[in-house]
Amino acid sequence: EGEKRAQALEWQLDELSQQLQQAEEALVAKQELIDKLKEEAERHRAVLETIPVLKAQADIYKADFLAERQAREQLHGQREDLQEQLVTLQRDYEVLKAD
Amino acid sequence: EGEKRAQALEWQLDELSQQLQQAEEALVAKQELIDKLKEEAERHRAVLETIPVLKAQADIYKADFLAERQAREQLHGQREDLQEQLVTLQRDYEVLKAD
Amino acid sequence: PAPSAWACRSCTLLNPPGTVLCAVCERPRLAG
Repeated sequence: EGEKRAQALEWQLDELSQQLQQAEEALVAKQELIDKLKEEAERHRAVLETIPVLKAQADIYKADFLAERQAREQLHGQREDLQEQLVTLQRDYEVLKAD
Repeated sequence: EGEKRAQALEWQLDELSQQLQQAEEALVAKQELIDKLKEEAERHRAVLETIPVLKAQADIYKADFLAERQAREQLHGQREDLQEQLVTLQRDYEVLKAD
Repeated sequence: PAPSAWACRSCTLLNPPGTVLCAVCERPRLAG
């Protein structure tokens, strides 16, 4: 009887040893996956840190663009005024010359 | 004899069952960490996708800024020329008037 | 008790007794 029970237990022990072996191999594989995911997260964090810099750069270029455009519009107005003054003076000059 | 062996095997079986239980619980913990890291990687990927857009935006503002600056410099030159022409004509006009 | 077949809680695959990870989604037997 005892021998039979011992046989059955031995068989179960084998089963359990295999299962434990599987579980330990699975733990190693899961840990490798965790290490890989952590490395990827590290790489991502480094790239994500460049986002505020890119946003600041875009904002600076936008501000410079708007300032330049305002200055250009101002210059455009001044040039128009000078153009008009020149035409008027040109006409007065011609009239005076004719006189 | 058989009974004694069965006892010893039973004891080993308990041992192994506990080890297997611990290994499977450790697997659960690692799986939860993997799930968390995968979610974080997904979130990071979504944010990383905005980087090319930000770069393109900065490039567009830079190009617009350079174009505006070139136009402003051109206008600045034209305004200087008109200013000079006006001064010259002003002087000729005065001379003619005096005559 | 002899180990029995188990259904994965994530993909519901019925896995054979004595395995610790789901054969399809590789999630542990006890994982939620």
